[in-house]
Amino acid sequence: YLSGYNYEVYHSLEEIQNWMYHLNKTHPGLIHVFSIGKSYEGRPLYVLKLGRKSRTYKRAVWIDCGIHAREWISPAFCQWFVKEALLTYKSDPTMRKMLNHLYFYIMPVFNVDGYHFSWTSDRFWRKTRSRSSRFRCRGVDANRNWKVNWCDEGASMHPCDDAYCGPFPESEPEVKAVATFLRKHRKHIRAYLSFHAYAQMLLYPYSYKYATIPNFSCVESAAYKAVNALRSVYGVQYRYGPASSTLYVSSGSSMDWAYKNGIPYTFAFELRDTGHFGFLLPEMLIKPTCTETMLAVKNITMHLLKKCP
Amino acid sequence: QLYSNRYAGDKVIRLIPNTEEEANALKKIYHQLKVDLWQPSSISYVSKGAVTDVHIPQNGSQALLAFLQEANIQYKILIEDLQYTLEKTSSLRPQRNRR
Repeated sequence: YLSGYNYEVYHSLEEIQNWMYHLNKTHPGLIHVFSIGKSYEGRPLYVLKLGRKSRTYKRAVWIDCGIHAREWISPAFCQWFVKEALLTYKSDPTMRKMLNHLYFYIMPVFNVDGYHFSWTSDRFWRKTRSRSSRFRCRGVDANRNWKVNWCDEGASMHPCDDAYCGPFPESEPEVKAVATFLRKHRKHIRAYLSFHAYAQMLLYPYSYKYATIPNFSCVESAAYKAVNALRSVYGVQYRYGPASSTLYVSSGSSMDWAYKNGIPYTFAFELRDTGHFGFLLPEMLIKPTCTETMLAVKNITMHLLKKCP
Repeated sequence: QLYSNRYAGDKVIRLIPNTEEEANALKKIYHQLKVDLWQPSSISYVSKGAVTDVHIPQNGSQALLAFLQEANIQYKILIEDLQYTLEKTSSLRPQRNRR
């Protein structure tokens, strides 16, 4: 499935799940697939644990993709990351060090119901697919549903809005499942990375307020080096900075929640492009987008391993 | 045809309101026309100087464009026909696949 699976096309949810099942069987030394719960519509929420198996304590990095259904380049990157990790583990000293020293928890499709819906019905669907008996509109913005300044500025109380925060924090089973997992493992999760599209940005906390994080120095230098590394591949410029001032203020985001809950290094990527194709990034741009982003992620990981407390 | 051709004639338009008055006017019409905002994620973010990319269905695009012209709000059409772009980007696959 490394050479037979096409990482340069977008895959349906079923294809991605089959890919995970296969990797779980064929790479037992580096991959373990497990479910952390079920989506609103009853689909399993799969996570890949990637890294050399070790009895000794290892820290971890969490990576999630596909929080917003229509951002298809995001799950494509998660698959690319796993592929690159497996392909280069033996040949690339950096990747070997990463997988030997850390575990990576990769959630290729966070919003499984929304992703499936964007494949079958509405290509531009964003939210989850939960229903409420009180309202005619479905879905909650899974990046406004976290318990951090929940439903304040930058989120909407209206169920029909795309930035709807939900009836209460962690109302979405997908959010609840990931939050539960991260709470349980927060002592050894060192970094949280979340992938979205589109804007070409690398963001760090805070989203919900204009303020500087206590460990700004290490986070900012990691981001600075990462965007430089990214640009070195094809010359693509990414802006970086706190989400509130670089993008806009939004409350209830996963990145802010992870940071508030003790994960010291949290980032959100907004991948290509800046509007020419928007959510319709052509498949021929999957490879360059993922290649440059891969370098940025490796850069961040190594910086955090070597330079940050 | 992908998605039963439902996006035929839909457009994606980029606007950057120059004043708060323009931003407020855009928010109002976005609500009225029930647009799909690509950027930012919420109508509440629409403000002076902020880039907004809006996906407007075919039956609303004439009304929006007429409004923009009357209000003298600068705009750029990013995607002229969303269905066409959807079909085209789906066919832009790497050479290896075609072989």
